[in-house]
Amino acid sequence: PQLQRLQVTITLESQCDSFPNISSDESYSLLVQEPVAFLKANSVWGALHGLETFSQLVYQDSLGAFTISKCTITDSPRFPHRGILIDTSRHYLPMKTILKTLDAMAFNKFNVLHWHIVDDQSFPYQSTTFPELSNKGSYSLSHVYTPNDVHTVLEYARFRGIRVIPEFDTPGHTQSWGKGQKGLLTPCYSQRKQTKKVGPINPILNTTYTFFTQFFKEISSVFPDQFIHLGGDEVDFGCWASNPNIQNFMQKKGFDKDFTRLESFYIKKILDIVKSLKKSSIVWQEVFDDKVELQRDTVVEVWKGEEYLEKLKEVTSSGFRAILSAPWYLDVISYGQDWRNYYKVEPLNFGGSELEEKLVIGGEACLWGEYVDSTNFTPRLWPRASAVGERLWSPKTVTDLGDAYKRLAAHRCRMVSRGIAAQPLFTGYCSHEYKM
Amino acid sequence: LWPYPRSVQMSPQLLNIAPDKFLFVHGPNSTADPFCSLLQEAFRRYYNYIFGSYKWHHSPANLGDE
Repeated sequence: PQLQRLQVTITLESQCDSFPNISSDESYSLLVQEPVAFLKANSVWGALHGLETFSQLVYQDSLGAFTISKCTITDSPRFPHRGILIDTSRHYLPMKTILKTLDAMAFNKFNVLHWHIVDDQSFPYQSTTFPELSNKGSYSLSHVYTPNDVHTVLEYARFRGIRVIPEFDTPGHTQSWGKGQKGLLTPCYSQRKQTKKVGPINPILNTTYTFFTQFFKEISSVFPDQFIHLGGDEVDFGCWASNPNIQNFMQKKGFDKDFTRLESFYIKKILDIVKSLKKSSIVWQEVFDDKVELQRDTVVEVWKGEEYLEKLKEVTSSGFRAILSAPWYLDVISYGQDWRNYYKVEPLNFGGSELEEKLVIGGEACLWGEYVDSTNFTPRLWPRASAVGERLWSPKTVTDLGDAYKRLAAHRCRMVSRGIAAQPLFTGYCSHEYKM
Repeated sequence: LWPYPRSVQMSPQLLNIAPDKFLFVHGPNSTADPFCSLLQEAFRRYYNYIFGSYKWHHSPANLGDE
């Protein structure tokens, strides 16, 4: 018996020309029988996942003949937000690396590229409104993402059903911004004298907010996704505390030397700017911890420490949506099969109500870039992120580590055969080994 | 399969696939335009993923007008 065709039918609005979003229907069904197999999906986003599954069903027997088992599959994701964080500031990642990552994400049914595009170390995003930001803030003039590069990433991702959410982290993590935008960062003082050092964004100047209104206007038109990640993590208050103008401002506002209140003042203004552009915000958990007045549609990303389940409970019981990344910092490495630890995480084990569980919209595997560039990026990410991918896609009951090992070892070889330099899980071989 | 789907029913019956004859086609009632470049490109991509090694050893396969 022969399989001659795969007939693909989109049953509702195809959305062929649109971008995926948080509410996209990614479900599909697959019926493999002779002579025609049927793939049905409500939108193209489900069809893309169905094609990936279909491709995984086909294998070559010992004589090299292509074979598939008759089967019926119905499928849909457990969580709508399944992300990979890449960091292009600590090291510049070439376009080829980013596009390969999007390929691998599609193989694992991830649907969000969280692009932590700038940070203290470099500002590779080439802004059309403020070109000096990357002219002065990038590692070099060739270590930038031009508008054309960004467009390429957006379209390459769309063709794989992947959303691109940019992160412009402020008020901390902004040293590179100061090089191309004078007056944006806070001057630091020592013994009442101004030093050459600068700290976080200067929150007390009107010019700061004029700048960010223009900047985020550009970002909201360049990136089509509904969400912009605004960061808000790890703000060092030392420089703010040293600055007499900030001290006066704090006194006038009655902040009583509580710099979390100054940070909240700043973040609230940035959130309002983004809201005025009809976009929604994602923030790191400190913004929630510091009791910033958040809009109801703000999403809180939980990233800190071991007590992430308690934090998920806290965030969702306050009525906010949450994304979990704390247990999935893949830049932290160790000897052995650490993918098992990522796989064993259960994001909903926080004793939440049904409503609170629904507010956990998914999670992200994060590969921060301090010790990662294009030489080691892909093997460090894959297949370790695949474990996170299955946790976020498959039913809660899929937890058998022995079965997962066998499937993941095969999946890793499949990624290798498709040109992804995924590292091995353990000893063994692939029928098609990686070719440099 | 990875990630594992919500529901899978496998049969022991096997089907052969001839790479040079196999086609991805749009269903007659599909709401997707046959020229939907997102799907057309996905068909091309997945043909290569599935039969890449075949193509390597044989002449390029026919994707078909459909």
